Amino acid sequence: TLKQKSISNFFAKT
Amino acid sequence: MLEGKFDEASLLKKVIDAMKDSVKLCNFNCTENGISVQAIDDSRVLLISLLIEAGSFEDYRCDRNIVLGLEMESLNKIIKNGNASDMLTLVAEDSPDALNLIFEDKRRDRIAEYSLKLMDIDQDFLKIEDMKFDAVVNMPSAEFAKICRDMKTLSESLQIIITKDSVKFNSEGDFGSGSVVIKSFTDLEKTEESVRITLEKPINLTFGAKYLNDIIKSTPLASQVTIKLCDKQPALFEYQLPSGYLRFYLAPKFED
Repeated sequence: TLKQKSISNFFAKT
Repeated sequence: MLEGKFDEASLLKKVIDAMKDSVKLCNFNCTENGISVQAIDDSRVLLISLLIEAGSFEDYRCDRNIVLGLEMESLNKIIKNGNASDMLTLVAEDSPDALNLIFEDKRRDRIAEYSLKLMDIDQDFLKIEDMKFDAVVNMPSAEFAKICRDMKTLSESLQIIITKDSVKFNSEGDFGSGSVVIKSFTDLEKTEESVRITLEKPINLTFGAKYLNDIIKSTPLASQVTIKLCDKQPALFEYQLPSGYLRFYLAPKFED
């Protein structure tokens, strides 16, 4: 099954 | 002080309409170059990046950087009170507690002025590096909107599969399935009707249909949408403004 990823997984906080 | 005059309120009306269902609170960062926003939806799946460059305004000045913390629903209520063809001027002091919006009709015999209270909004700011994409699709925004709406009737997920010269939108639902295939196409007379596919690697990605149906609320902003995709990376959906853009970064669904 596919899981919805969070956008925060891909971009670092500044 | 910020003073930005749009020749027509319609641009900001469309921008706010495109964003308001995805994000509730936004910091509008005003600099001498224009106004920018980065906002993430509550479920942290969709990131919105807006840039309205000074060139999108008839007149624009911003002496010092100003952050306007705005509640989108309240802003939308005020924006809706102005006519699309009105000139719209945004005014804020250097340390503002309110944003003033002035609507003037073109004959200048009617001026409506509103003041919107500002909020202190504490938001994460994500750093978006220059991303590398394996596929880029330019297509009519209205056609993309129809596909997203149609496919959502079948499933909460939409699969985008790109091979050499075609894009397949595929939806597998409980009661049935559906797909739409579009191919590269050049319309020399109506270039906005063209479909262009630039592919380095084939793509097979799945996205939440709900988010795509939020993104397509931007359709009135531009006749074309640019979709940039890379395996297991957020997709970028971009609508060009006269000077600037409204971008959506959407996290995909995939197996761990």
